[in-house]
Amino acid sequence: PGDGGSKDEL
Amino acid sequence: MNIFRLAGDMTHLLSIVVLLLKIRTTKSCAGISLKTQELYVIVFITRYLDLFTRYVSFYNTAMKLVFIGTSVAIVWYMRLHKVVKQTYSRDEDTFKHYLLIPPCFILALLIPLEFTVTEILWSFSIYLEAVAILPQLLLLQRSSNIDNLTGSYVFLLGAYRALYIVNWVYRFFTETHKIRWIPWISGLVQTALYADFFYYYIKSWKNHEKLRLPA
Repeated sequence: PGDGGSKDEL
Repeated sequence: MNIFRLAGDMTHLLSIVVLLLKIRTTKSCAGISLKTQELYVIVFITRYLDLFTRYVSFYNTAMKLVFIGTSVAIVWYMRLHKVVKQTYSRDEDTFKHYLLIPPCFILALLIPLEFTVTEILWSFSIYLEAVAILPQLLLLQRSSNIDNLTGSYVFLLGAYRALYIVNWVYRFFTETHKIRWIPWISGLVQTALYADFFYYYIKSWKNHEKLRLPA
């Protein structure tokens, strides 16, 4: 969810 | 995963290794701000709430566990370890860090990524991380002599977010083509707070002299 790509970052 | 983000994560991990090394080998946490470490525990816990609900990759899960585990361990050392806790610079570590929490939380309510509990807390953790270093920087200004491991710790901590900014630029142009205001602006503020430290750190390193921050 949320803006693309931020949730695979630490 | 791009090289900049990997370098950022490794630099972040290295900063924590250096701090743990300092505490364990010298059995001292002199010059380290307990308040900054406590803020980091809050940052990691509120950011990694999806640790058990969403699996991104082994790397992602492992690193989240390491960051939460080490940050708690550092606070434990500084608060409870019989030898280390006596070396805590209690009188100099006076930044009222709890005052940082309400503004970050209000900002997360006003500008969350999405209006759900996990996203509000994620935004809160991004905002809080940007200012979490303030107690540590204040303590460095008050420390008469900053030992090499402490200086390296703060330098690596600042460098990791600078590498993340490069990662965001890289991903914008190669992958997402999407603006991500929350992490980008917070990351820029966070890195900017290190600006004068970086200046004096690099200067002391080039001149082979002891690191000292002007009061």
